[in-house]
Amino acid sequence: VNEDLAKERRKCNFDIQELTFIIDGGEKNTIARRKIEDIALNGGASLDKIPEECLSPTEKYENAVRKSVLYSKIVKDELLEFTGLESLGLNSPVIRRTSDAFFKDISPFLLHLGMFVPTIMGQCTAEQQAYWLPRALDMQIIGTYAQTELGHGTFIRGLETTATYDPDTEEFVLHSPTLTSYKWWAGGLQIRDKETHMPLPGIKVGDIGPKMGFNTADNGFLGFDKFRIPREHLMMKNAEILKDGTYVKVARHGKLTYGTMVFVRVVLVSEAAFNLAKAITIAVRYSAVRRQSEPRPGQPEPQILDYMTQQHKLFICIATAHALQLTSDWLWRTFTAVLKDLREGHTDSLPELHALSSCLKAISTSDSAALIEQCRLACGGHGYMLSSNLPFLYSFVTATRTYEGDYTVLLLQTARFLVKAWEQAEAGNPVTPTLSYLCDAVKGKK
Amino acid sequence: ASWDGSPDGIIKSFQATAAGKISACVTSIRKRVKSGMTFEDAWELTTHSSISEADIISLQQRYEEHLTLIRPNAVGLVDAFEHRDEHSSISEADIISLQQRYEEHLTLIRPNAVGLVDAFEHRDEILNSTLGAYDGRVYERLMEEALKSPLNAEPVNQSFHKYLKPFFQGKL
Repeated sequence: VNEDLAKERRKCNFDIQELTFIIDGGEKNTIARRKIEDIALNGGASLDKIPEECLSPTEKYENAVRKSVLYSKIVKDELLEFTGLESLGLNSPVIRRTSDAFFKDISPFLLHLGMFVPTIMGQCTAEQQAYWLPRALDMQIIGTYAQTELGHGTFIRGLETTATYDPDTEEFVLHSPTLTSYKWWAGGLQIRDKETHMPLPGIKVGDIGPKMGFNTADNGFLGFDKFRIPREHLMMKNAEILKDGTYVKVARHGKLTYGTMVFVRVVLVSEAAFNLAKAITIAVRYSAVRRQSEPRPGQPEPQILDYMTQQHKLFICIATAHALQLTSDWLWRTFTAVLKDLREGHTDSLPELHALSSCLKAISTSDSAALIEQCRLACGGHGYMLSSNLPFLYSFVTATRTYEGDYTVLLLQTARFLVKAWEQAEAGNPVTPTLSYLCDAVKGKK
Repeated sequence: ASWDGSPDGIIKSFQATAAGKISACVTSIRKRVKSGMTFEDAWELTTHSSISEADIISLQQRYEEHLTLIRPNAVGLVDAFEHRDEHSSISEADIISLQQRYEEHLTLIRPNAVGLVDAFEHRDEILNSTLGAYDGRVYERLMEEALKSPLNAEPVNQSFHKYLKPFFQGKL
């Protein structure tokens, strides 16, 4: 170990383990995490002979698919055996964390596990879940999540893609009438033949080309030429189409159909915390090793961590990484409480969760991206090297600011909720606990 | 809100700021609607209130958790100090006093900086970084990775023979 870093560890005046246990949510979790990481990583399957950044775009993608398969096999054969699916959970932080050893950029299976599977869980009826979920979890099928159109946003009623129901065959006919109606950013596309992986007749799929990040996911365009899918394949938990084509609204609350989206936004706060924690770990350790300048003549170069300007850059990041993690834990607890309420038929807290997850997703991903960039700047020229991993972390997190609700759009959604809350408080009606301070403000006219 | 420079005071000042911003937004929306603007167009003016709200929740959570789990500490305070600069409206004297306390806290955190990031327990394989590995062999790792570059596979890259040499010789 580098002597400067060893010295730093010797002078630390708090119990590091204690903090690790808190971050992991308890000693038991820390022990389990370490064990899982040992199983997943000690075999060396995550290592690359040639650095990923030195590969061509096609080679990068192929290598990522190779490692996705390897990692999935490790999860299925070894980790699930060790922990059991119940306790591990496919979206568990440990799985997410460990996968980063395999993918410097992104896993081609990310959308399948991060969006497709949760959507099946949230939007399918029990019968549909019984059919699709085992196949999806066992990776017999790989799903995608095609929403945004090339020329349009996500306003569902404004989209150009059509799905016309044909009661004679009990099928939906999906069609992309214009270039602008093509789906864009779909990931891990699997609308292909099971054996040959050729696109099915009536399906136009392809890669959308190099991006700022996310280059190892099969993000693509998707067009339909009167492509038919069976009626039963529509996820019908919250909205149903009967055989004769009658539309039946099942959900008691319109926002229930946004369940997957809210779930992903909640998870993204943790994602922002995790990636910032990685960036600041890199920058602080580097700053303990790196020496620079000669503030006092004849004296050796100080560690750059001793400069207050460097401390200002870095300690904010440490504090924010912890803060985001705590906020993310709180948001997750709120999310699970709201889900419990929903199962019991109470939807009162859903608008608040929607607003909270919107603004926290916006702020955490935005702050995290900015602070990761600050970490890169704190590492000077060496931080500019792709091998520092800081540019990858930045490009990954800056994507999270954009997808699943852009920063400004989400703030506007929260604003709508806040203004309504103010009006409620003004009218003397109760407001949700997180906004209780508004009542005092209204009363005091401050 | 009572302002005493404490984390609790900072949170209260944020709440006051957010409430003020929301109030201003509501007033502004009503004025604009009265003057003929559509209700929807008026939403555009409300983003700042959302930012404040997110900051409050985030600050409150981290402060409460720090109180119950870790004890009030410099890390939580540094974060709160940082935020007050950006959004709160406080007096010049408050800012000078907070700036001094902020700098004192940076010094307090300094000995624990490496410990605080070690606590995340990110294994080297997960960090994937030449600069951030646990052993701190920064320069050795930078060089090891550099040597893996395909450009180092041969002593002279073929572009020299194809392009540079003819160019130097005026044969292009």
